[in-house]
Amino acid sequence: GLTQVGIMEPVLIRVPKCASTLGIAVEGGANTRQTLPRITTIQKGSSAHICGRLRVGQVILEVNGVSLKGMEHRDATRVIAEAYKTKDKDFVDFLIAEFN
Amino acid sequence: REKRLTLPPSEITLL
Repeated sequence: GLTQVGIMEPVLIRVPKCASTLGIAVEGGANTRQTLPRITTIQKGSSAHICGRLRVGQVILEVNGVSLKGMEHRDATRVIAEAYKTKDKDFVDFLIAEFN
Repeated sequence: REKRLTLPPSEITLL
């Protein structure tokens, strides 16, 4: 039979802004070994932690519909920070890639 | 001859 190994399945995760901080640490970006931002830490008590759906190791493909592909670390993290800061929305939508 | 792609590690940012 066929065995599926490491299929990347994009998942949309909506994180409500329910705490003062988003609370994720990310590494990566264009021109590094990790070409898309990858979650390395989730801080306790933060919005990401309370939401409960983000996980260490997940890769962020899009933020509020904006693709992070090709963005260097500084630009990608700025997109994430501004999505959390804006008062236009009381949530941030992440398109996440996770291995199933 | 083997060609290796060496990219630098990334910094980590807390958001």
